[in-house]
Amino acid sequence: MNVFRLAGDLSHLLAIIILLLKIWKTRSCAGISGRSQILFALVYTTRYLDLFTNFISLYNSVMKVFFISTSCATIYLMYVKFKATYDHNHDTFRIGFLLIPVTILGLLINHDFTPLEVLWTFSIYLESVAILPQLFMVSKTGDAETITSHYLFCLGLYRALYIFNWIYRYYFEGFYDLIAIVAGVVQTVLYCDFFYLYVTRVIKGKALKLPA
Amino acid sequence: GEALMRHDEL
Repeated sequence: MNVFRLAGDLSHLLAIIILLLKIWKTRSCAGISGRSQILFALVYTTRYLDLFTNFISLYNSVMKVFFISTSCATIYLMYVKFKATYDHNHDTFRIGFLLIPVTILGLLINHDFTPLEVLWTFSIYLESVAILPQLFMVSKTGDAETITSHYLFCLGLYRALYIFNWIYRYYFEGFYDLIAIVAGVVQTVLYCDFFYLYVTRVIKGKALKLPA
Repeated sequence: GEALMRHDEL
């Protein structure tokens, strides 16, 4: 565990707390892509199956359980409790376009052709693109609530911090995982446009409106 | 081993 890794995990944790608080306090999931949330739930459930096979640390297990349970809770809030506020007209990204290639890639390029490893790899690839329905939704409506943009910023920052963690681990532990690194870089690059808008607008107290 | 190092990350 290094400082980048810890900061990344905390940023990830904060993103999820912001999202749940936004939905709970405003009693609304307007502006949130249910499709991205389904993909994230799929990411966590397929990656953290190792909870049942090997124990790493209490920190590790607690975080994994947290990510799985909060992603299921988010889906419950969006599709059951606050269903009426779900903006499905703007949430139209076809997730099959992501799921099919990611499944094929997971089957072809993995560390080990075993169910657990293929699912782990699938999860890494899927996570890198899971935000696309959400970014598509923001670009379609042309804006995002400030709280939603804080959520997106923390979620994007988490993987960017992991890149520094991987650089650190490469130099100090001689460890690197090419699958995670390539997917993590792709994931971070997808947020770049959003990061630019966040820094130039939201930080200065303006709403996140996309240029026409 | 290496798999454990990967699975340590979240």
